[in-house]
Amino acid sequence: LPESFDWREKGAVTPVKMQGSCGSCWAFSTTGSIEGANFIATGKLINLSEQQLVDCDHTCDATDKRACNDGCSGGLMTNAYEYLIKAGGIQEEEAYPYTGKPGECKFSPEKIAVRVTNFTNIPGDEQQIAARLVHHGPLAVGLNAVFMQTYIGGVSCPLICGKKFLNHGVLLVGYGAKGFSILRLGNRPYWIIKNSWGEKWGEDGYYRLCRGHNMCGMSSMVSAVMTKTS
Amino acid sequence: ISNNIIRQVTDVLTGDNHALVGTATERQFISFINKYGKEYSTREEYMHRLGIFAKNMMRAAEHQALDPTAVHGVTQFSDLSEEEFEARFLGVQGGKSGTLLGGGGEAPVLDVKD
Repeated sequence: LPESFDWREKGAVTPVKMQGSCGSCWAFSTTGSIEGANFIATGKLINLSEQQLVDCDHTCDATDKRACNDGCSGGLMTNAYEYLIKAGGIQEEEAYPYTGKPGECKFSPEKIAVRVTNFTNIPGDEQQIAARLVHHGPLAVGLNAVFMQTYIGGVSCPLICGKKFLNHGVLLVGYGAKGFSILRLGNRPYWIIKNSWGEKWGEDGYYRLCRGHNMCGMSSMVSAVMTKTS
Repeated sequence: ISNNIIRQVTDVLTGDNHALVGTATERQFISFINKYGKEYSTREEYMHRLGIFAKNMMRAAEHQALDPTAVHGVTQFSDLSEEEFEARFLGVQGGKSGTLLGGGGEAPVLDVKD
């Protein structure tokens, strides 16, 4: 594995998006992982539609029937993959633009831009996650966002951060080897995370989180998606 | 006896955040409003948001102490309570139960030695 790695430099990541006042982070995390997987398969970076998921996906988790995708009220990335496998695929952002409000489903199967065939959960070992990230592409991640409301920049390495209560969906796009950490004496590795709160938040829309400690539960809910090339 | 009763004249009793008016916190709040183009329709709403902003400044200081390698402070979410922030900008369902595997199964373990 390389010491540092960043899918943004390789053109696999679309510009930072803005979910607005809508709990649709799960949809942005899902589209980000599909955009990356499709780029690696085809060499083309296509901006995909979150609104299709917000409007049309009401899938419930196979093991917990209470965990259902529900537009701006929240959802799960794994549910969204299940929906996309059944629906056939996902449209482009331009064809089904984001409004930030739940609405009537306007999905047109003939306008599918990327087809989803399968998905996997990545074991909660951060070396495994790094290996999957490098070999497979950006990964959908769930984490505890308690420190993100006040985050401005730097490597976030909180002394206490809940690992069990995961409430935010983001996209893992890379990692770095040397982010300075005073308390942990010297340079510490970090993850590079794409968020969906616009470019004005964090480091141009990105979050750097300490690597190697399942920080804020980031290694507990990691998934990768497979796309079909035509 | 009535002459000995001390009448409450500060806002602690009413909780309307008037004690914050004219303070450095309010000046920071005005700067925040200008930076992020915030608009509040009534004076009551302004005072309510000012109170939340003051609490969030304390929260940012706590986060800074707990997370010294990052920078914490005023963001576009500084006028939202924790509950409002969670309801409007987060949205992973079922996160309390930890990993939900869905129907995807688990990826095979890769060799990561060396």
